[in-house]
Amino acid sequence: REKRLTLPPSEITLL
Amino acid sequence: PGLLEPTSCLIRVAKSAATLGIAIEGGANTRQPLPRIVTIQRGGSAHNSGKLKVGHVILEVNGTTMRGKEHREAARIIAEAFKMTDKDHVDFLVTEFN
Repeated sequence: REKRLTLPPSEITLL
Repeated sequence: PGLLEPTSCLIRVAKSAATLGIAIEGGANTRQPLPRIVTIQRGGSAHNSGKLKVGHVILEVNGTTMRGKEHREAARIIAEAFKMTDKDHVDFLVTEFN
């Protein structure tokens, strides 16, 4: 099982 | 370098506009562990430099690693690098590979 499948998506920040 | 070693590239962005003009996603403890550029705004410094691209993964900013940095911390480091008045540019070490 791939670990990244359990990780949440990220928010997006405008810089 | 081995075939599996990602190629990285140092890109210097001059502070040519009032904003940097990039949107990033990702950071430690997310599906995208290093910040990745998802948007480049027309008229921003990044767009003017012509070298940063959507899809670039940011490895370092002015020599500071993005590895292990959560999203907000990575965003803060990039924002501060742009605000710092002692430099007229920001150096990004990027790779096109995830």
